[in-house]
Amino acid sequence: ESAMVSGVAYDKDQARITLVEVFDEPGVAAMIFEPISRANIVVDMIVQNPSREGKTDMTFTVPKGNTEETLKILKRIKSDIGASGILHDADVAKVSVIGVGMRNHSGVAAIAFSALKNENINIMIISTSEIKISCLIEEKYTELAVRTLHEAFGLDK
Amino acid sequence: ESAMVSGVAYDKDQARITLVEVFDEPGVAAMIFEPISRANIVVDMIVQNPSREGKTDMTFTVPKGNTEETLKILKRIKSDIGASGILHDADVAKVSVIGVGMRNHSGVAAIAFSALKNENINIMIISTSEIKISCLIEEKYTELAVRTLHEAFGLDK
Ligand SMILES: C[C@@H](O)[C@H](N)C(=O)O
Ligand SMILES: C[C@@H](O)[C@H](N)C(=O)O
Repeated sequence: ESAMVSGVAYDKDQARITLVEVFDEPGVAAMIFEPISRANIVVDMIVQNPSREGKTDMTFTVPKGNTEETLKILKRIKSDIGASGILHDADVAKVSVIGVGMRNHSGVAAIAFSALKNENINIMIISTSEIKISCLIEEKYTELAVRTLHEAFGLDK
Repeated sequence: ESAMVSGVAYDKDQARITLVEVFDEPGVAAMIFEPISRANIVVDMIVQNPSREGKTDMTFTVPKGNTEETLKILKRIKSDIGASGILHDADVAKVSVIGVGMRNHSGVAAIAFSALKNENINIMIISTSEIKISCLIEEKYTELAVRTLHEAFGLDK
């Protein structure tokens, strides 16, 4: 399993924005990202879980410097998308485990998540793709997380 | 923006599993994926949003044929992770928009999400990486979603 992982990356220039309990109807996601795209704000992670009782949270990350501008845009559309709140947190960083052919995430995920647990680092957001497992954690733990993930996958030899 | 997109992919062999309101404490994610990895179940998407009041939903996808086995594993750990419920849905498919250098997701996301809205296709889950924006939708809309995404990014020429 760990042979599949080729590196660990991090990005401290992320701020997390969460739209709380938006309507789960076609068009809501477009209403959120169209004005953000028009403002040329670079969005990195977008994470949405299935809704319960017709509402769901939508979370995404932007560069820390774009937080205020993004919040201004979202306040204008808040009632259209039915959001009960807009939360944000700039004390975050993204750490990612990278590997080619990671089709089976569960093995790599289990190693990565328990490495973070061993250092008592809480995972706020998880998002995966074929080549990467990304976690948003508290920014102060970035270096510790990168070191412990390197060790967990034997990359520090 | 659309020049960045090189293709659209889909995978109908996905079933969605959601653990409702797990404890948001270090170690919970490891407790979920360690037994799943030991059972050699291939996990594709893993999606988790930040918690509210110390609890959050954790969603992931497995091949449709592994749904029962996965649910059996989760029932054994349900109380350890504090889950108030375990939901699953096999009537789903993953559609993804693929492009290199997609660092700025908001533009591509805005086009993809409005293409799905125009066909009244609801997005259940969203997960992104540098090269891909993936959405889980109802399985019956797979071909319609792929066609409309092709058109939206001018890939059908
Ligand atoms: C919440 C949002 O993703 C909604 N389901 C949509 O399709 O736009
Ligand atoms: C919910 C889960 O991700 C938890 N925060 C953990 O770190 O394991």
